[in-house]
Amino acid sequence: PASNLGLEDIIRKALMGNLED
Amino acid sequence: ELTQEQQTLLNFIVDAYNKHRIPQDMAKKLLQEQFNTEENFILLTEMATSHVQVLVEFTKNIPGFLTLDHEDQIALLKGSAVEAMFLRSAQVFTRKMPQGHTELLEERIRRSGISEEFMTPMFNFYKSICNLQMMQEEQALLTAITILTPDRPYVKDQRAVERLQEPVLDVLRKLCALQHPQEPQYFARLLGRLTELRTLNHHHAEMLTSWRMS
Repeated sequence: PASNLGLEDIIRKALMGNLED
Repeated sequence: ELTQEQQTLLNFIVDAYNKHRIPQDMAKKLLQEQFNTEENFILLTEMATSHVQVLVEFTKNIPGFLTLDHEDQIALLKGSAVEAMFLRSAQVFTRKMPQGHTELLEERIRRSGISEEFMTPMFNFYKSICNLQMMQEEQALLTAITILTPDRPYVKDQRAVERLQEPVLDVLRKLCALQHPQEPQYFARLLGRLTELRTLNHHHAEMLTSWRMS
């Protein structure tokens, strides 16, 4: 789950992806 | 008055800020369900994750941000995430909410297991934001300014970040003068909250450690 990721991982994933899609 | 260019920048940032919010169903969970301490911890952690995702989506829409060096983008987001999160969550205590909701939320945070020494500065911050009675535009601009802080750790091209932050500061300064003509100190008071946020940010790592322990 996302809650197990570190802050940087969450940021990198969010920067790469597009949550709006 | 704001120039056309400044008005466009303002509209862009405010639209992005309003568009990217914590999903409603997650926000509702905070109010509707009862949790034991562990479940409460998990819920607040999920909220924090969602906050970061929302923050990144907002930040991608700040004009010029995606033109920065990719690693600098990450350094800025890492350095500001906690501050932006406190700023966004302070809104909860600023807005007029249905009766009892604010108390319920406060109770949930107070029972999260975070120790009192961290709780007090956090609620003091929420109170000081509440006292400012910020407009949505001011909140959005202040968040953008927080994110575009050039002196975060590991930022390589600080000058490029400054070039993005300065026009946003100018818009906020003008907006404050326009919206609070009777309060010449209002802009300075807003910037003062940024200092307070930095202090909260410094305490945050320590706070998380003590929270996990308890």
